[in-house]
Amino acid sequence: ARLPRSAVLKKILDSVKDLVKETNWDCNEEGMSMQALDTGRIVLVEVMLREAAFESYACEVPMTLGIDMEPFGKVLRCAGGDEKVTIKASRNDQDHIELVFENEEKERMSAFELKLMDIDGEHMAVPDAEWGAEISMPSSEFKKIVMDLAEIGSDLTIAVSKLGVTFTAQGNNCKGSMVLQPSTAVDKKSEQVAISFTEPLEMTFAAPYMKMITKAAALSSTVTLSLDEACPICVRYEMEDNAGHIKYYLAPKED
Amino acid sequence: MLVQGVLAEFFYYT
Repeated sequence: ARLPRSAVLKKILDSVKDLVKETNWDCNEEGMSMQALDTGRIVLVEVMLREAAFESYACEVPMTLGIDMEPFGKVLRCAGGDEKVTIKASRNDQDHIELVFENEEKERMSAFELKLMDIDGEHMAVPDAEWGAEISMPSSEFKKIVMDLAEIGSDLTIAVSKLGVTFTAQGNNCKGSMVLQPSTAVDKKSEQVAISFTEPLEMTFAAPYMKMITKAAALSSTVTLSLDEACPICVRYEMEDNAGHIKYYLAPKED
Repeated sequence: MLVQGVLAEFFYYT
């Protein structure tokens, strides 16, 4: 599997490493994907890197690669963001993978081996949901709102009504809320805020977890929040050019 | 007082 830029892998690693220390990557002809729960079983993260994300991709037999994020991160730090990355996994020797970084300008090539782990893979089935509300907005804006409000309090409430979407945090000494309304005057789709809902709803989530979930803003200019009463929120980042997505499910806080 | 839910309450293991 060859990626035109290592930056994509670096960003994916950054987006999951606070939640997941080790995970199985499933490789098949469609691409590479992973699903993992954090240790508290509060967040589920799913990553899909489709064949379209790669400059070249071949997977003759489906394989599962058990990756330890820490050494993987050390290896990836050796790659320049614009260097090409080739990942090689051999079906005859499933003990390790090879990673080759190529800098075409400098005619430099570096090669690494990463030992694979035998990870007991847990897999969760996510039922298809009919969401009560969906919000799409610029990912940078969502990140700023979450980062700012997480400083105010550890509970982040998201309320959707005809007023728009309201994000509220309450701490011991202060309380703050931010309201976004659907944007009509913005031309660029990536800068628009769109809100749809059937009934008004209000749900509360742990702000520190939501902060971790905003790391993926680096992968996509937009984010979609899907909510339904008393269900986990789904926060979805679609990468450009059908390259894939990263999705997080975060369990709500309840009475 | 709100308590943190876990995903197993909503999803199931396969």
